[in-house]
Amino acid sequence: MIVLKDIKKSYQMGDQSIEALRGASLVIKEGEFMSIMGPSGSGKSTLMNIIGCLDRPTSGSYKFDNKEVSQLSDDELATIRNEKIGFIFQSFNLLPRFTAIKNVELPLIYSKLPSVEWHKRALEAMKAVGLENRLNHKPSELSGGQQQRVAIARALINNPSIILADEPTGNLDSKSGEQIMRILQGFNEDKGVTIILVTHEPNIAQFSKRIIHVKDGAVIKDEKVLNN
Amino acid sequence: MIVLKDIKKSYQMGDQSIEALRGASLVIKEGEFMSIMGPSGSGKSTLMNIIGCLDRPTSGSYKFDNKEVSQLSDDELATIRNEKIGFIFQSFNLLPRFTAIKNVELPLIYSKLPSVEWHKRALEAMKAVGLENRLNHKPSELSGGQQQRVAIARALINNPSIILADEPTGNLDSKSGEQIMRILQGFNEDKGVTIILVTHEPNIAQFSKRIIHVKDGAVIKDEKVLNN
Ligand SMILES: Nc1ncnc2c1ncn2[C@@H]1O[C@H](COP(=O)(O)OP(=O)(O)OP(=O)(O)O)[C@@H](O)[C@H]1O
Ligand SMILES: Nc1ncnc2c1ncn2[C@@H]1O[C@H](COP(=O)(O)OP(=O)(O)OP(=O)(O)O)[C@@H](O)[C@H]1O
Ligand SMILES: [Mg+2]
Ligand SMILES: [Mg+2]
Repeated sequence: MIVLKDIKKSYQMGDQSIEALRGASLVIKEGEFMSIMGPSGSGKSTLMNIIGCLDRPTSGSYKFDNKEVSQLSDDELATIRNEKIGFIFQSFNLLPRFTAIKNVELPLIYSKLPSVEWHKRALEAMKAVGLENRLNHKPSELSGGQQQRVAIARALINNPSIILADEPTGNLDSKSGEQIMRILQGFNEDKGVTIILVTHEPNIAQFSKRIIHVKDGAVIKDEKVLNN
Repeated sequence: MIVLKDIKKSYQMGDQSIEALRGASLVIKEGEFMSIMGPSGSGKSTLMNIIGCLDRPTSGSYKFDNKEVSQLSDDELATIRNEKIGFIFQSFNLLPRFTAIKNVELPLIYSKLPSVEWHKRALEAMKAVGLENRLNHKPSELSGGQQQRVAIARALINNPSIILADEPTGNLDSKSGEQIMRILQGFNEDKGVTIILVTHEPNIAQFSKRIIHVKDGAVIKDEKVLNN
């Protein structure tokens, strides 16, 4: 389903070249629940952005459902991003002038759901993450962990077939964090959703079935989670 | 040194009142190393912002070095913030148009250090957090954990007597997180700096000597850390 071969990403800074990814290769099958761990700055978010079709690699091949992503048109990429992928960003990326519930409703623009249904579905998502009494707060009127949970609810609202979660519990106490992980587990086990999760917390990674380790822009280890 | 008595903070949202703090009382002595833990939305950041003189309580008393903070002028408050307190924000608050090193230098405007010394001291701070090869990156050209480390370096640069750290390791792998905690421990043990740390990770709280637990806007538990 997702096949990355020798993915490289570099940034030009003046006369210096920053190698964010130095040849990452990875196969992720449909319905997998995988964690990505590794030191700060090792390339995890860069890898997630490429998988999520938000960024293009400098070189290498990325096949999504057997189609070479670099050959897809902007429209085809937009369709994958809006209909197939739910992305929980490390820095949330909420729209500051919209309420929490409006932020969560937004992706439904790309769904077949009639607009009279949007509020009802967004309300369910907000309840699932424990924010039913924060619907009309703007992001600046929410705590850090509440903003993170709005970002989570927004990523799940369109029933994506792939969820990319970049540090989804970084601002959550253990209890709220485990509640989120059980939601993700439910999507994986009940709906067969593929989940790719970046985390630095081993207890969170234990909810997944496979952990890949990234260091200096490459995959250095690939292990099964045994309690699962 | 810091005495909070029955601190309340509420926000008016239309006809509804949100009680972020419902009467928090706390005594923090000079040189203490204390953690604050509690569920998402329980009032930890609100408490930190009041202690850091960034926000005023709705009611209650806050004495800083025996002076009632609500009676201080804006100038006196600004002096406390700029000269005595180093604040590591949960959402970093870096200036997007300045490089990492420039962001770290900024608080030195309020110090007695001559400007020719600023770059040298900021460079030392960047080295201490492992970012000597990211000096000229803007925040958008840094990973989440690198931005967090710039925010940490910036909070320490003015040799504050109190460090307020709101989830300082939320985006860091365990190794980088422990490196940061050892820096904070050094400030506490070698320089007698008071450290107040919000964290949701028990391993991180273990670096401190006291943990207070917050729930629904009040302090519900106050415990000693025994391994220390
Ligand atoms: N400007 C505001 N207007 C209305 N409510 C607010 C505002 N700022 C914060 N709140 C509410 O106050 C409560 C406490 O917020 P605070 O940021 O202190 O929580 P926290 O303990 O730091 O949470 P987290 O662990 O998620 O960061 C939250 O329920 C939040 O929704
Ligand atoms: N726009 C950019 N220009 C230059 N360098 C960049 C840019 N974006 C990222 N980098 C660099 O690429 C490297 C990888 O960044 P990435 O965000 O993928 O790391 P990460 O593994 O997600 O880190 P963290 O755990 O801290 O979030 C970092 O060293 C970062 O400084
Ligand atoms: Mg990242
Ligand atoms: Mg907070």
